[in-house]
Amino acid sequence: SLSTGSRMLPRPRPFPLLVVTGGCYLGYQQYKRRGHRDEETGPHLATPTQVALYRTFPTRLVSRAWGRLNGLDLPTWLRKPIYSLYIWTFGVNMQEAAVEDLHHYKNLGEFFRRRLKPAVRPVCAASCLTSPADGKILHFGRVKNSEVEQVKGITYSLENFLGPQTSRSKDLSSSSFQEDLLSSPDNDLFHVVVYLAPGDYHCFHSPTNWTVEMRRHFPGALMSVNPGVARWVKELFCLNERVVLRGQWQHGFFSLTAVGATNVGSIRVYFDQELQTNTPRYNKGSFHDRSYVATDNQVKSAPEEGGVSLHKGEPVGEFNLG
Amino acid sequence: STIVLLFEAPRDFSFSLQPGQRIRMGEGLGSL
Repeated sequence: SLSTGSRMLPRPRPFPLLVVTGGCYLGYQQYKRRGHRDEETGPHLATPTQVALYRTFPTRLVSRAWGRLNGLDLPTWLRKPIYSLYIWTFGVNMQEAAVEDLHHYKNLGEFFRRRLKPAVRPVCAASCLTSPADGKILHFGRVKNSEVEQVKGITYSLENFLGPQTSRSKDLSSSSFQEDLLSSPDNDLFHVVVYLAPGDYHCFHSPTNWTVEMRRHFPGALMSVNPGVARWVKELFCLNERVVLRGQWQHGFFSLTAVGATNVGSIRVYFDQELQTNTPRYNKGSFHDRSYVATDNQVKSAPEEGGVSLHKGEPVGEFNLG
Repeated sequence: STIVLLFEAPRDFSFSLQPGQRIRMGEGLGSL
């Protein structure tokens, strides 16, 4: 039986073995070299044609259709399996939700807007600036030459992002857009980008005590804003639909911008009922301003006369599916 | 979705963050 067994064993073939292991080794070396090259030259950016192609996809239409679909009430027996799949896929922590019973949420849109238990997000009293949302820090730092870093090495123009200065805030003596924003030459401009993943709590709160003086709504594309796309599409945050709230805090200029995405295309600001995002029609490059400060020839309602005062941790708005 | 904060602060403002870190609403971003 031993002699029969040895006849059935395959003969060792050193040449194919050498080719396979050598190929794997060369592939690994190539992969390592590419990684180093990416570190040296920065990430691979989409060409203008690739971006234009991406923008031809009807992302707004898809987003609204997605929103409509998720606004349909689910039968009670279907709620638990659908939401459980969502929870499992995106790692939602339901123990933090104000209502843990999945049958309570009529549709996925409502589930997406779920509130949290009051004590699960204590607001840091020691810090003058706190996170406005749950998420991942994509980038942060100092703004230089009126250019903001989207991810490391990829910048976008501050002016394209915020839009032109209003005549009220424009200082003719300053030489750059960035300087126009600053109230003191001893100060600098800083930025932080927080990315909210699909499983995150999607309301945003005031990061500090400040007064919102105006809102600027930029209708636009609704490309994905996940970190991979942010590394690939330059000026992504200037192309996508967004709502800029700007005003003043204890150190001068302050702004909070909510940027929409394909799945999460609409933005709601609780104190601004006029704001409507992800609507079917818009003019490319247009934006809509609303001032919360009464001007001389404009009489506004009492709470808005000096702008909208927000306290650190106070709910400001939310993102919605579609 | 994404939130971008842009703000003016004294030059000695420093962030207490790491790129890619997870953060929760209300946690400190930086201080003076």
